Amino acid sequence: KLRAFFTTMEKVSEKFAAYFNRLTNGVAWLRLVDETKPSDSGVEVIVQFPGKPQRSLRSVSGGERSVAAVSLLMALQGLTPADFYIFDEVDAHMDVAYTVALAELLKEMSKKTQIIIVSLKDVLAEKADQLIGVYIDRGESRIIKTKLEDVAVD
Amino acid sequence: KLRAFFTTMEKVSEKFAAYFNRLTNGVAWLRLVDETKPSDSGVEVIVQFPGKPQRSLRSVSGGERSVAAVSLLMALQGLTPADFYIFDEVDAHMDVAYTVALAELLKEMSKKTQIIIVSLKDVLAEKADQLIGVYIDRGESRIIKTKLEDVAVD
Amino acid sequence: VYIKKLSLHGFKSFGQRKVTFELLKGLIVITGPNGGGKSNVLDAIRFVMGELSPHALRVGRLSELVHDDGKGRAAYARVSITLDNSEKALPIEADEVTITRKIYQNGESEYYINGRSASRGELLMLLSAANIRSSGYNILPQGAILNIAEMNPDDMRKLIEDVA
Amino acid sequence: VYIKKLSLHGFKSFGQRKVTFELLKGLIVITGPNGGGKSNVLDAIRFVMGELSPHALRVGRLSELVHDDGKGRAAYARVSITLDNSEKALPIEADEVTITRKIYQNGESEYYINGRSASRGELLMLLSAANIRSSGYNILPQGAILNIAEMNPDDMRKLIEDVA
Ligand SMILES: Nc1ncnc2c1ncn2[C@@H]1O[C@H](COP(=O)(O)OP(=O)(O)OP(=O)(O)O)[C@@H](O)[C@H]1O
Ligand SMILES: Nc1ncnc2c1ncn2[C@@H]1O[C@H](COP(=O)(O)OP(=O)(O)OP(=O)(O)O)[C@@H](O)[C@H]1O
Ligand SMILES: [Mg+2]
Ligand SMILES: [Mg+2]
Repeated sequence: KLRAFFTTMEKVSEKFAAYFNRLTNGVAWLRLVDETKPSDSGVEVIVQFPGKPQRSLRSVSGGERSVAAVSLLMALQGLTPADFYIFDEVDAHMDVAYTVALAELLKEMSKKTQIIIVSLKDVLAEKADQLIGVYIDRGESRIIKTKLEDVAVD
Repeated sequence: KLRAFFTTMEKVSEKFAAYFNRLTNGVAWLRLVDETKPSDSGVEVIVQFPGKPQRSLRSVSGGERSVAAVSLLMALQGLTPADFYIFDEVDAHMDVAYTVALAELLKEMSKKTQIIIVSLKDVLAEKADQLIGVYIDRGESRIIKTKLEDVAVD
Repeated sequence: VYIKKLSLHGFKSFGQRKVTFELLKGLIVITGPNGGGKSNVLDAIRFVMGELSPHALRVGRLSELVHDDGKGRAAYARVSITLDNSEKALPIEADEVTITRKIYQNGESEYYINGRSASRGELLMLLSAANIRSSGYNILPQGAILNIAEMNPDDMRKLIEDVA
Repeated sequence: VYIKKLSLHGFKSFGQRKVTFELLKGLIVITGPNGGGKSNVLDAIRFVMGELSPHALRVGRLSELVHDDGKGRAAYARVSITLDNSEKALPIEADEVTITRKIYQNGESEYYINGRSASRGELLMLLSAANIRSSGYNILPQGAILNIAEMNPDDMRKLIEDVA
């Protein structure tokens, strides 16, 4: 059981580092809080953004946390792959640079896995294979299939 | 004490309704959960967006909650006015329409009250009397005073 | 297994006029104004996969999932999802599997697999063959991203142990 | 009373090179990339107003407020804020009031009002004359907007009673 835990932690840490590096050019990993108690120590998430010292995930900025959390989630999902992802406004606190990096990563992943993402940002909509607008009409939700140029912000 | 509570609740409810209507064209108010127990009943926040039935604040969408919460906060603040507001990315989940409405309201309020708002959205930056960019340079935060055309997204 | 079709009828903000999404296998972006119904689509997907927690579906009680236009609630809410099964990841002899869940005002649910009435347990068994769960890490609700970032080390350990 | 000037020195991501904001009385928008230091500016304003809770300043312990460039922490962090007092809302005979707070690595703080050393209590008394508190409703940290929306009815009642 303990061996299975360490193998899994190792795998998640590696995938996490790969996704995080892809999105931010930084490095990231998982480590035990207390190396002397391997069977019940907590696990800390460490991130190092380019040009900055390493920090625990809990003490970085809002946008930095979003980008790290998405990377971690993809790493966890990688161990028991399902064939689709559904994200709801994970880009809300990300700046343009991270949103573009996320859009590019998702576009690439979507060649193998179906990815559905709810977003209010054009940067995401531009990369979509399929863009669906959801709105209220006479008190009920309706949908329209659109291209980006159709939903251009008025 | 009870009379003071009701007077305050009335005042907050009125101001809340005014700000909410200004941002959404809808109506909103505060009400006691249990009218039969005025001295210890909880207070519910009710909102009604245009073309929709009335709902409790907890059961509307993410963006709808943001816009209602900002309205409520301004109403509460109105009772003990300080001379400045500081908001950190309150527009993160708002769509363009609500962000524009918020920007216009803040612009108007800023004629009497200093308003400092952290935002990643151009719609807010365009209305600013003063736009300040904060970024990291060689491991330290620095600032630049900018105009919107200087920070245009590359 | 990917989602080919999703149809909502009387589910939350989706009313009497049935709405159907035909989905591709690539990158699908759902956009639109605040309060339009985008997150309700995610709720519908978790609902049809057997989700029982009202909190996870952002309601107080399950009966609140049924569309309410202010003048009264519809009789029931119904969501169908069609999954691609060309690689036979789901133990059913068909290229497509359609799952339907219907819920009435009293909170009672009915489940159907390819038109045949089924129990919730049977549905969960079927989906687990392809690693599909309504609370899986592949479905991330609005705002949940920040919860992951604020997790304490002990919870993070449990998370890794779960996946092991 | 509005904020005319704010200067940060060794506070969180702000390093040895002092940074000064000269602020107008209108609408001020702070923007910039993720991790740049925008929210740290808000933390600095709450800090200089006497905030004692590490959690409210988004750190584990107060000593973490001192700038750390990876090679070691600076000796202290210092924040000064200059408030306009032309309407004499603050009980001081001056058109401007500058408050300074300095914190050392050991977590000890020093406070100054217009250059004169003062206690935290004196500072809080001064600010309360103009309804200024580090935890006031006029300061809304990142993400706090959703907490207000999720408040339960009993908490909402307490909130109204507080303001009464
Ligand atoms: N049973 C119901 N009947 C009718 N409307 C409902 C029901 N349950 C929820 N709603 C409404 O559905 C609307 C849309 O909610 P949803 O959370 O899907 O919006 P959204 O598009 O995700 O918006 P945002 O961009 O703000 O996150 C809300 O205004 C809510 O009041
Ligand atoms: N004591 C410290 N020394 C050095 N850097 C610090 C210190 N405390 C926090 N930081 C760093 O400050 C950076 C900026 O944080 P802040 O939350 O202000 O960013 P932000 O501009 O608000 O970003 P976002 O747009 O993502 O919300 C973080 O990367 C964090 O690691
Ligand atoms: Mg939503
Ligand atoms: Mg921030």
